[in-house]
Amino acid sequence: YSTEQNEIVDLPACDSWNPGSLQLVSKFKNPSSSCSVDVSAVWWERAGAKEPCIITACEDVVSLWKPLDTLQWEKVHTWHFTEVPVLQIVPVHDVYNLICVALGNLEIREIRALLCSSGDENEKQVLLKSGNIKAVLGLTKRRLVSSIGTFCSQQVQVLTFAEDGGSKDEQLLMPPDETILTFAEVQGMQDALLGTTTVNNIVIWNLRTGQLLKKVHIDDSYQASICHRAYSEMGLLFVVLSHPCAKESQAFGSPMFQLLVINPKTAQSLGVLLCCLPEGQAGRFLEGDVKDHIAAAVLTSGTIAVWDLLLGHCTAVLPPVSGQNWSLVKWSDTDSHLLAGQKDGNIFIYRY
Amino acid sequence: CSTADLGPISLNWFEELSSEAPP
Repeated sequence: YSTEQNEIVDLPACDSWNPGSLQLVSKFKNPSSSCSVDVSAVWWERAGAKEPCIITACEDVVSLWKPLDTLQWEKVHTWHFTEVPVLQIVPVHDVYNLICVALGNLEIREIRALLCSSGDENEKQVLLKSGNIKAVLGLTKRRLVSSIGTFCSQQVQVLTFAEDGGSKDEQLLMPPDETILTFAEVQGMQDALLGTTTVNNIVIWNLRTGQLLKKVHIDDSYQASICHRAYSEMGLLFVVLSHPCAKESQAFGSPMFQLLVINPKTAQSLGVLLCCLPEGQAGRFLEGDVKDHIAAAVLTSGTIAVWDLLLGHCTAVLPPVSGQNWSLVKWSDTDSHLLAGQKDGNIFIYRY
Repeated sequence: CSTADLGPISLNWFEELSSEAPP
């Protein structure tokens, strides 16, 4: 960041965040012997009623938990994985009773759909993709985008599920000739898709036609940026990035999230906000999630921190609970709750 | 820095880029 940009970065004073803005709603433990890797909230239909359920993923098992009246959770389905470990849950929006998972060792090798057969409620898994998968994201309108391969041999595919999660349709997007790191949908523009690449470009596609519309080179200060969320407003694109590989700087400490504004017509961009840790907090970005204008990150210190991107500062800090570091953080898609997980399978649900 | 540095802005950027980009 240049000196001019320093002036618009809002570093909060120590007392400007409120730890009380996160209230514990419920918690449960997934008694798996393997390491907990992801958590997500999904709508699931049982006996004709749609319920907000929690999906937990350990390396060798994925479980679906349904809510009971007493703020407790009951495990209702499990899918087992004996050959390739689970890396992440990939929620697909607007389709009920289906969740996707990415499997692999460090890099994604398979994407599978997890579902239940309607007659006997038995758990099933279907292999959707296999290969050298670099990025995957579930989109609105029952779509799943993935990129397979690198550089010139890359294929970018959009798979559309039927309403019942069954038969599907596939479309190719024009590859950008540079390896894709992450995808992000543009909120409110269901035909626009963004991707970040290994050479610090943000690429923009038209999902309806498969066209590659623009490449936007962003600041080289941070490599391997992850795009979490994008919004289009008044002819500009607002993009929320995180920088897991960023080095600490004296001026800002470790940057956690950055809000960029892009003019898609001219491919010019500008940093408008850099979210850093409040005074007294240490650590680097481990993983994070953004919902609307609220961003949450797990730090290497084992703490979770939350930023309001409209206010421009950190609003809550959640230190490790019961002496155990946090390792997962996700916003719920079914309500305004924050899901926080620990490696041993403990899941805590907070109201923000 | 201001949005003036970003050049001319178009509210219909998505449609315009789609009509300009190769099919």
